[in-house]
Amino acid sequence: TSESILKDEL
Amino acid sequence: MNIFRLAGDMTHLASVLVLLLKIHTIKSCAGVSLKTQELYALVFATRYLDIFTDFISLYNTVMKLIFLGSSFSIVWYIRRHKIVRRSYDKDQDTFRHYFLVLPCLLLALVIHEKFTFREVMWAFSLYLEAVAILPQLVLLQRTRNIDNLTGQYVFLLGAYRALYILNWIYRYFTEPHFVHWITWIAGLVQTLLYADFFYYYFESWKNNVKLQLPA
Repeated sequence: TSESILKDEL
Repeated sequence: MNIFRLAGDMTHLASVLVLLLKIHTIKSCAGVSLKTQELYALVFATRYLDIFTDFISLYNTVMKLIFLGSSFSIVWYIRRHKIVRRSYDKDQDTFRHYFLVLPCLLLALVIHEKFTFREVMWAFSLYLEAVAILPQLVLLQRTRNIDNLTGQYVFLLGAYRALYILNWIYRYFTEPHFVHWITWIAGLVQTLLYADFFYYYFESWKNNVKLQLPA
């Protein structure tokens, strides 16, 4: 989902 | 992880290390904006609320700890270290925190992905990061003599932002449904703030003269 992709950035 | 993202993280890491090295070895924070450093500490504290609840990778966790630790130790050095604090240019570093923090908080309350504490804080951290460099840029403009390390610090930070944009472009074309307007617009605004600095940085580099920003 978009949310999990999002949170992998710093 | 693509090459742009990794290069971006590494320049971000390098920028922080350059600043810590300057402060730790020269025992001076001349030309460094405490306001910007405090804003970054707030940015990381509000963005990494998930550090102990959501595990993404060891790399991710370690980097988060480094950014949290380094930003708070830089603030500690400038505020508390008995030698370093003497070199702090308090009279020049006059930017008001709330002038940036309040609008970002209001914007985060209005524009976010979900109305939960963590999501609002996360959006707030993105908006605040976009403008957190402003006190530093204002200070650079006022300080007629910018030392090499401070110049390199700002340059590396700007490079990190530019590489993150390349990373998003890459991810947009390689990952399905990778659309994040909040991140992208805040990131783009942040990168544009460096445009002026970059111009003078490259000019001074090309002409081999000391970096000076016009008043």
